[in-house]
Amino acid sequence: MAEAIGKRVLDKGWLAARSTEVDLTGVELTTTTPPSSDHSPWIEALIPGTVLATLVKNKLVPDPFYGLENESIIDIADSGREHYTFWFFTTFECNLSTNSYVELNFRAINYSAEVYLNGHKEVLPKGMFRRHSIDVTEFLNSSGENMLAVLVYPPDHPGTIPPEGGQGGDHEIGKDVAAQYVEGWDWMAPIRDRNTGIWDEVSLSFTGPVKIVDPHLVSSFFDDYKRAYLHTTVELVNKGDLVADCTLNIQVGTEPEGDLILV
Amino acid sequence: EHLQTQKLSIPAGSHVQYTLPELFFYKPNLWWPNGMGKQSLYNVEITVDVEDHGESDSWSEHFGFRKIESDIDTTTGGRLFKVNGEPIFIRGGNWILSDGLLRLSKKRYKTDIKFHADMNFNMIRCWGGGLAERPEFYHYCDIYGLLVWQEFWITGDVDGRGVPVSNPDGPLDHDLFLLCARDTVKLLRNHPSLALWVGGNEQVPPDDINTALKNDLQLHPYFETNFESNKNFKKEIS
Repeated sequence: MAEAIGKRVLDKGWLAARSTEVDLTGVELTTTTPPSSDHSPWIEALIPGTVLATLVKNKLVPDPFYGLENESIIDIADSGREHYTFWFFTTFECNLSTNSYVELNFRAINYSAEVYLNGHKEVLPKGMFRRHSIDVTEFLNSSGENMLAVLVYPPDHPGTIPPEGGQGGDHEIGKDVAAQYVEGWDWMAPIRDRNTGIWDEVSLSFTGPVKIVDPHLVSSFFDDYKRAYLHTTVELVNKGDLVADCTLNIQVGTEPEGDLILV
Repeated sequence: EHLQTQKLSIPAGSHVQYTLPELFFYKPNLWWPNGMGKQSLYNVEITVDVEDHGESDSWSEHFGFRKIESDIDTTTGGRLFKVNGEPIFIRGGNWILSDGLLRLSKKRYKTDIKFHADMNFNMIRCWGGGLAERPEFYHYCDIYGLLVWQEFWITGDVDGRGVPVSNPDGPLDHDLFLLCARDTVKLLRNHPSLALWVGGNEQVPPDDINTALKNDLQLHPYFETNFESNKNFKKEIS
C-alpha cells in the first residue's frame, strides 16, 4: 500500500550510543553493520529528548533533579564535548508510489549533526533553534528497511561553571545560538550536557510533486471588527521536472464545539 | 464554511510564493485572551492538487481572528496591550521551560498551561535564556487564551551586562542568529496567542540583529490597506 500524503513522526525504536564507544562510521552503521539494542554500547534512546534524558532513562546517571545528584554527573567542561557527542539510530519502512517525494524533517537539534541514511551522508548545520528538511527520496529503499543514523554534537562553546556558579556560568554559551540557562542560573544548577540532542520532533513528510511550505495567515479588520479578511500566503515547491498545473484550495471551518460533530 | 480554489502553474524545479485572494468574513467569532471572552478558533485547511497526479500535499492549522496592539505608555513607561481594540490588564507569569532535559510532551504542556489559565493569568512570558517554545506550547495557549511574550536568545547576564562582562556583541555568528530567528518566526507566526516578539531579557540585541528583527517583524504594508478588490500575486522566490 503506497504511502498517503502527510506526516509520519519517528519517535519509536531509537537507539543511542556514545560516539567514543562506536568504532563504525555512519556509512557502515546504515549499510553493512546496523546496531542492535542487545549489543553494548547501544541503549534505548528517548527521542525527542536530550542525551542526558536518554542516560537518565537507562539509569546510567542519576536523575539530576533529585537531591544533589546533579553533582555526581560529570559536566561537559570536565569530560570534553566528545563525552556528550552521541549516535542515534533507527529504522523505518515506506512504500513510495511514482512521482511521490519524501522529506526527512528535524524540527530542532542542539547543536549540529551528521545524518546518514542507507549510506548517504548529509550535514545539519549549527543552531539550536532552526528546522532541517532533507529530500531523501532518492536514497530510500522503497521496499524493505531504511536505516537512519544521526551523530549529534554539543554546542561549540559549552563553557565552564565557576566554583561560585552564577548567572550563566562563564557566559561562553552566549557565543552560540542556543539556550543560555544550561550553564546554570540563580534558580537552577547547570545542565551537564547543555541540552545536547535531538530535542524536538523527527518526521517524514510524504508529498506529490508539489509541496506546501510555511503558509502565513494574517487577518485584517474593518468597521469595528464586523468586516474581516483572511490573507493567506503560501510557498509552493515543484520538485518534479515538469511544469505542474495545480489547483490550490483553502477551506476555513469553525471548530466543532464540544461534542458537536460537523458532518 | 469558506472555500476558495485557485488554478496556478508552477515551473519545474521552482519555489514560488503565492498569495491567495483574501477571504471575507462578516462578524467572525473573535479570539479573546483568558477572562475576556471565548477563544474561538477556526480550522484552516490548504490542499494542492496536481493535474494527472491527484492530491500532492495538504496542511491544516487552527487560526484565531484577533488584533493585538501594544505601545509604551508615555506616563508610566510600561507597555499597554489591547486585544481587538479593548485594553487588557496583563496578569502574567515567567516561563523558562517544562523540563531541563527537554522531555517536552503535549500532556505536560496542556497541564502546565491550563494551570496558568486556572490561576487567572492571561499572559506567559518565555524568558530569553530558555527556549523558543514549541508549537504544542502555543497550541494550548491558543486553546486556553494565554497571550505569549516570546523572547529571542539574548540575556543581560550573558550578553554584555553580567559579571564578568562578556559577549558584548552577542553570539559570534549574527547571520546564524537571524537565520534561527526567521525560521522560528515562520514556525510560530500563525498562532493567535503569539502577542509579542522581544529581542532579549534585560538587554537589547546587538544593533545589526535588533535592526534586522525590527525590520522583519513589522506588519507588511500590504495588510494595512482596506480591501475591496481581490488581488492575488505570485512572486518567484528562487
